Amino acid sequence: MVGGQPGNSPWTVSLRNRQSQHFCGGSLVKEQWVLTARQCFSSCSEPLMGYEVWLGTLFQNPRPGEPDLQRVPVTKMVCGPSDSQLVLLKLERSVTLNQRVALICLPPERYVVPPGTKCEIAGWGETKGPSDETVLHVASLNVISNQECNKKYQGQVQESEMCTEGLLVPRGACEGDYGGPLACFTNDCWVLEGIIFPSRVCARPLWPAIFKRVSVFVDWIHKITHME
Amino acid sequence: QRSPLNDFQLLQDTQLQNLLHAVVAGPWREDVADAEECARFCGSLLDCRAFHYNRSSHSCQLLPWTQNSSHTQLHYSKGCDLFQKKDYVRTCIMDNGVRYRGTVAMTEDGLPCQGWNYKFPNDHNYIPTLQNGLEENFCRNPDGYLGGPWCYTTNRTVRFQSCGIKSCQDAACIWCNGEDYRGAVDRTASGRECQRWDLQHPHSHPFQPDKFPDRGLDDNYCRNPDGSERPWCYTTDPQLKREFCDLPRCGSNLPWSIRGPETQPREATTFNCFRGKGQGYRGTANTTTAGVPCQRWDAQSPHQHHFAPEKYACKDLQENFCRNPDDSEAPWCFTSLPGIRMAFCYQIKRCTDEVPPEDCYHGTGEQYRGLVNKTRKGIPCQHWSAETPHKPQFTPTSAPQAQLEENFCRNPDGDNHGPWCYTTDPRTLFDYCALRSCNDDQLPSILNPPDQVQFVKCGKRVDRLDKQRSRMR
Repeated sequence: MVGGQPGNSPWTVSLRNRQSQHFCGGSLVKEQWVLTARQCFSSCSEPLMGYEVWLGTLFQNPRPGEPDLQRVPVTKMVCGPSDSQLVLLKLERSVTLNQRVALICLPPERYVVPPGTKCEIAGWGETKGPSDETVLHVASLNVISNQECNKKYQGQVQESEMCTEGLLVPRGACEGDYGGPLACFTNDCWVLEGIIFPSRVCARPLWPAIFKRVSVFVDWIHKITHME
Repeated sequence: QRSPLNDFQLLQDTQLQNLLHAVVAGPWREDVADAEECARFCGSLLDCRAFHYNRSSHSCQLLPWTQNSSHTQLHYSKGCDLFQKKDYVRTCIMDNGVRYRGTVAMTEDGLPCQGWNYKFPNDHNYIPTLQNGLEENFCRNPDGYLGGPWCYTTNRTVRFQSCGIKSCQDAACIWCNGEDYRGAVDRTASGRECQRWDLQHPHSHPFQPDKFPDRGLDDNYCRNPDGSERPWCYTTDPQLKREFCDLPRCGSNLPWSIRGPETQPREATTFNCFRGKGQGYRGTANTTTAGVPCQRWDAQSPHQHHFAPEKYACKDLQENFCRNPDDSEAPWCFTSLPGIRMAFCYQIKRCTDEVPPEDCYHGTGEQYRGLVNKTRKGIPCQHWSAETPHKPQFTPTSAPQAQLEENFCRNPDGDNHGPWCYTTDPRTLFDYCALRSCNDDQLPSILNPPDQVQFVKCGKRVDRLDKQRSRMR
């Protein structure tokens, strides 16, 4: 996370590979389901033996026996619609919700976050600076319209994507943050409006950041979590 | 620090049954702490060759036979593990094979062995006992013969001959970096005994066999689960965590390009995209996802590392190209920035794993009545009227308007992402079909929902935690 600060984001989870190393972020959308980026996984059908989701800690490498840490194996992966670049991970069991672990709200179908809305991204990724990426970092970003965003990206931004404004001093996602949430505050709740997906660069000065727009795929999320 | 289990080979969820009714296995011991305690019992008894260990009841049963004994059969048995003494089941020999208790009964020239109980055609002074393991006509080495296990032959003119059983060291060689080595060497290059992969003592480690089912982390054999230079193991010496094993290379003097298929990447080679974890990626992307230039693999600055191209000949560590030599999640590289050691190259696209669409649909495909009957991954659809492998929520009876015929792709629930079907793969309930949206369609525009949106039981957090942290700082 470039330009962020250590902070709290109880729905941001750490995806761990078979050697328990953090490799991507994710968002807790149901007690037994995590939404993340497809790019983080090698295949839709690959067995996920040994992969885990870690929740309830601010530390990338929590000490053994940390009381708030929950480690839950991933049992299943469901790939989203082809243009979504999203996957849902089913956990072996429901997580325990508490002050450190919370569900993030899902947006209404096809909801468009108004420009100017204040949002946050969170992750344990590269900070590109003196800040310590071993603790969870959070950065605030303001939403801009796709029309505004497309001025910079020459029409490349699709409706299934959304943007936050580019700042002079770079602030945004970087290596290791992919799959994590863009959470926006609506009606007194934090809502998962975007997913950080691998882009060409970490936060660049004055370049808007692009996210996958969750509201376009929220019907799929509901369908999977109800049917599976 | 060695575990008594080191003398045993494990077959998980397996029971070994003797089919002869006259032969009965020992009673179950209910009072054991763990499998190591059973191994200690069995190891000290000459007539114990294997044991069952029940993981839930923590009990074990000693067995006087192995899977190589006559009239025995292996069975799947959940929760019950079978441990067999390595000396009885290993098909190669350690040292000069004095402890070999296998069932080879033929000499290296193909002569049948004479039974150790027989004095004809070759007379001898050996008397079979439990100690010397002289059994039937199996090759043995009761005198420590340097040529390994031998036997008297049934040919009067050849009194005895070596059986030519290979040493475990020579029985299997390694290609590339030995990720596929599945041999039975359980000693490091300095002669230390390996720690079992399924134990966490004397050294704790992340390579639990259950987590790495494709890495062959059997017992305490040398393996390479982490893209090291060659197979290795944790040692039973508390002072030395891990060490390489000394194993022969296969055809090591041939150049990589002509060594044969064993040396090729396990994943198919790709150049513009990557499949799976990208071990087969051989393209020229040379920056990280964030655009940071990669460090050359043959350089040790700014980051020191052990991935020297000459030691990883099969991994094609050319220039500063993104590669995956160690089973990481995707191609990666060391970066040219001193502050960032390594990073993934996620900007390389994944090769599509979808089959070409065979038809198209209008709108969201609720009116699609075509004949496509497979998913975007090419999996055949399940019939809408079938109940296996998945019990459908939508059936021809429950949704007659959707015309759920045979196993054709349909959209009975108005899914925004197009027609779908239940799949014939038991692991995948449903998936979208090998269809595309027809070109003449106007994409539906995003609509704003009603102003008032209510959320329940989500999206709340206690920001006090942040404040506590600030105060601590």
